[in-house]
Amino acid sequence: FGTDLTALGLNLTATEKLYPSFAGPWSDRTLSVHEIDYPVPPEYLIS
Amino acid sequence: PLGPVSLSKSCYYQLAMLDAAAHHQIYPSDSQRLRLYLPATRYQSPSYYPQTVLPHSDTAEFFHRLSTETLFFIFYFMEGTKAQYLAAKALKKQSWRFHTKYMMWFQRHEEPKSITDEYEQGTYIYFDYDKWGQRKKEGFTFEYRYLE
Amino acid sequence: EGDPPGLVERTEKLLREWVGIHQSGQTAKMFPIFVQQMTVHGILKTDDLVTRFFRLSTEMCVESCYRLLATQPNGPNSLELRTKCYETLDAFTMLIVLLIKNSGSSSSTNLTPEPAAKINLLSKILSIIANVAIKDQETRRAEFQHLAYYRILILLFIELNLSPPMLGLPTQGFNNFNQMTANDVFADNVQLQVLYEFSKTLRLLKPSRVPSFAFAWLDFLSHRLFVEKCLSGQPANRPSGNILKGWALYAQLLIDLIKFEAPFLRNVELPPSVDLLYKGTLKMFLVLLHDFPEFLCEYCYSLCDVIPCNAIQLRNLVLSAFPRKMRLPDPFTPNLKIDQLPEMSQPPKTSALQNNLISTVTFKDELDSFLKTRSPVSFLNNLVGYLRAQSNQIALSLGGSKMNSLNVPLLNALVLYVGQSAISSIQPRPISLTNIAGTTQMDIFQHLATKLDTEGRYLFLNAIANQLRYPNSHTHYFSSALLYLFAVAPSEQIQEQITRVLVERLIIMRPHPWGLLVTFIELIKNPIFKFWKHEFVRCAPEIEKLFESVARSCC
Repeated sequence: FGTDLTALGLNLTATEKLYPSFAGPWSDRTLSVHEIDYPVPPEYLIS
Repeated sequence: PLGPVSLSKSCYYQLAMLDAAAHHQIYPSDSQRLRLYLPATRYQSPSYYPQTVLPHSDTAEFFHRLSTETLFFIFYFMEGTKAQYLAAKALKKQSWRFHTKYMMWFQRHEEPKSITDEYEQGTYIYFDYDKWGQRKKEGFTFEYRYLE
Repeated sequence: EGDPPGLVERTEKLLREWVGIHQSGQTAKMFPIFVQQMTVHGILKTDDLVTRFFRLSTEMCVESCYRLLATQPNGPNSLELRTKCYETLDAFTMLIVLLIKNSGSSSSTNLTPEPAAKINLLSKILSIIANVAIKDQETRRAEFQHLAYYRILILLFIELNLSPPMLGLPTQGFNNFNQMTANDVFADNVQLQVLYEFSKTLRLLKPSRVPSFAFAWLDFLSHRLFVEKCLSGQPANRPSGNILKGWALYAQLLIDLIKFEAPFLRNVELPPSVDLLYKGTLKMFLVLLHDFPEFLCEYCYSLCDVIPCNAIQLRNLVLSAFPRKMRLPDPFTPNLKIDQLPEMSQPPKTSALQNNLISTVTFKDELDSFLKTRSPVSFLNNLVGYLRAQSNQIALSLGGSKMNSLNVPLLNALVLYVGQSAISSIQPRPISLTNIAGTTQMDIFQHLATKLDTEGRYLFLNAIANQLRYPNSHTHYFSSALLYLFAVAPSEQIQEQITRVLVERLIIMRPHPWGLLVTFIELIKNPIFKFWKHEFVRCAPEIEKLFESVARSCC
């Protein structure tokens, strides 16, 4: 009967897109903002 | 009605390789830049701690409600991430401005004593990430070439 | 042939030095000095030496990773161990990024440095890394580990995309999503070339060639940045040609993945590792369905050509996609008059190549002639034989053996071609059971329904059911065609098989395509089909219960 796709940890009712915080095919959670590499201005890369 | 199809030899080889590969877990950190301060370590905290991402915690509105201290923490400890980007936006909204030479955030303490095309001069509050605290700086010249 | 004497030692020395520089955080400042070192060691003297340097460096990074991982052979790696692996790999990746960034002329006269040299160097390095991985798979086989290759490739992709300056592109990137400057369009074209190089590399490393890399490969395919660059229309009004090119690259990779899984899916009972890969595939498709339904609409034909008949849920996922702007009426609405929906007279918007399998000129000429004039009369009698012959020819050309089953893409293409011809000959009259009856197109479908054997007919009916999607003229026509074939079937066996093709798609967990639901509801509700009077509806208690439960949920 297939898989219950509503139980894969994806918020299918979300209005915004899922892929920006998609943690990958085998992760059961979405990424937090501090885990998402982002094109910040080079000056912010303090270290 | 199609019935099973016997697998070819190459399929059996592929399956054997796939079985072996299934034992080498893919970590979320495998595809993320190395985090200097907060590495992506999965750690089982007590179940009564929030285990999922706070709703809407990836929105500018959420960051606008965070305290200045929290925003500075996020800015300096979550470098190169969307969190740092959103923290910077929220700090700017609170009239902080990033000095690209000192790599610190400055806020006017009062109207500058002088303003030219190249700079402004006066008393500022700045956040010193070395000493981790806000400081007052009088007679400081904020050169616009260092304004982000 | 072997490397020049001393090259391995010099490469190792340089690589160690660079890892040390990277760990000190001085890469940007020390890079020019390091390049001089490379020059002194003669690494940059010829193209061949550059190639050897990158191959040797990749092999050394891979080896160091294997040595580290071997210190913890069992159980999940500790983060410390993983981080140690990353340090060497990230250093090597950053060296590649900086070499790419500084390659090619950037004379002060031209506004933007010549990116062609950068793209060429990127292409060379990516193919070197891929070939080292392929050789490693052949050598290590089950001992192969993805980490080194995956980390280098994904981080290279991230750095080249998150920091456009690396390609000598304008730093403002695409901050202003509302409109693109000429510079932005230029940058978008360059980033499309980068995307093309990475998708070419992923094709080189596709699961059927490097099965040990399959999980990492799917992780790369699902990575938010790769999905963004391939499929997203951001920034707004990006050149549409570039968006469609990104779609085509991504679609081809999805097809590579499904082709790898297909032989295992075909047999339903999935080995655990395939089940894990397939569950990951479903999850990725679910994200695509939610975020990029138009992409799935665009490529549903190509995807249905490779999705095996047993992968019903995956196929339902693809067929459930509909344009975001469209509002679907609830299929369970009592007395829903689907033929009055305005969308039902519009063809699905797609520019994807289709019917490309009816390329045999003679067949197409005869088909067109029969569709127009019902001659040559022999066309129908030869049709099944032709399909079998073509199937065998395609199988042999793909290096397979003679198939006793029909070629699915060929059958899909034929059904779609004939259906489109029927729609254009019926419209502007409404599509209805009355208007499709007695047409040459329906002659062909009825001939196939009665002359094909059970298996062939199952594939044929699936080809029709694959057209039951969101409200459009194809859904409307093929829904009517399936119901008409049920109504005029000369034997109950055909009616049973039509029912089976629909029901096996409905009893699978969601999602279900809109067209499938409205067709089945019509079948069980409309008294002209006498559905409930058929023997097969009660052929077994659980079947009877199944129909009643489906009927309850449908009605």
